[in-house]
Amino acid sequence: EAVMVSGIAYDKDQCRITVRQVPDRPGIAAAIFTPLAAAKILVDMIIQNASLDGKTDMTFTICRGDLDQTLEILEGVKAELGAGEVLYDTQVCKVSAIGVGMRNHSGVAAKMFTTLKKENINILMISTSEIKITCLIEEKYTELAVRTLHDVFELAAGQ
Amino acid sequence: EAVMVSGIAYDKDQCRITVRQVPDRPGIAAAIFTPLAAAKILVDMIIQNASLDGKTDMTFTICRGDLDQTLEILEGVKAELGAGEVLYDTQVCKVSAIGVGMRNHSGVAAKMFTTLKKENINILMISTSEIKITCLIEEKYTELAVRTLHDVFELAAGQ
Ligand SMILES: C[C@@H](O)[C@H](N)C(=O)O
Ligand SMILES: C[C@@H](O)[C@H](N)C(=O)O
Repeated sequence: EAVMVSGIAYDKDQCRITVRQVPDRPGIAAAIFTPLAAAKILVDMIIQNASLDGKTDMTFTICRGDLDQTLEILEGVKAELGAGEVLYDTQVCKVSAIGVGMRNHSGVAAKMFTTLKKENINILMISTSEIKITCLIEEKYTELAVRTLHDVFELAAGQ
Repeated sequence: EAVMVSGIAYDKDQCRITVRQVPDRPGIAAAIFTPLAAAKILVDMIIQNASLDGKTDMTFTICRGDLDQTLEILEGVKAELGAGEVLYDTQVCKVSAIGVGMRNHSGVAAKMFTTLKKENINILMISTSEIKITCLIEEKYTELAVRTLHDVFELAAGQ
């Protein structure tokens, strides 16, 4: 019943890439990630929301060291996909509340989002699973976000 | 090194809700999920992609039984948020490839997306973590998706 948050994790070596306005039809996700996998680029978060009007944005995060190669691969793919521009943001950090049994995690999610709001930290992206609620935020707020989340979830530093 | 997919999970009791065009400023995510948590609505996936022009879509999945109450709560919030319409889709299914060590999961993701493409199954939403690559698809393709993913990842039925 009680959902326990057991730690706060963060990763500053993240770069967000968004392939804008990809057609929402079978094969597009495969066309983007097959060449990245072939180049052994470590893709971390992948987020794609539901489309409207047959187009959606495909976003994923990579390590900053892979940015140039990733952009080069995507330039090649984008024309063939009929996608719009490829945007990227290197000043981001991934912050996650980790727990177990977070299947009913709406309370934990609400608490995490409220904590960030109180510090005026904008949430750029959200992705959740049963063990993690992950927010992408601007890198400059990393220390503030991690410290206040530790306090709110009553965790010792380093958890 | 080798990323092992240990199972394919699926959940047909899913309903996708999208709050369209929410302002991308601190407090919005908190304003949506706090009342849902207070009503004890079990929120499963939460997906929010990066915004353009200061607006983004907030999508999450719930059990179908919670649809009416969720829509009612969101109607109350949407005006205060300045959000656009609330859309929903009850004919969806969440299919996930589960593994360990999927930090380098771009190969597994590419393989999953390619498998769905070959069956002409459109991927409506994507969300990933180190242990899961999750795709939302139309419910009618559930059996086909689960069976072909088992084959491609060489899993026994029931894994
Ligand atoms: C947008 C992308 O996910 C597309 N729907 C596909 O199936 O590949
Ligand atoms: C869109 C929503 O995530 C908003 N950026 C917030 O911080 O609440």
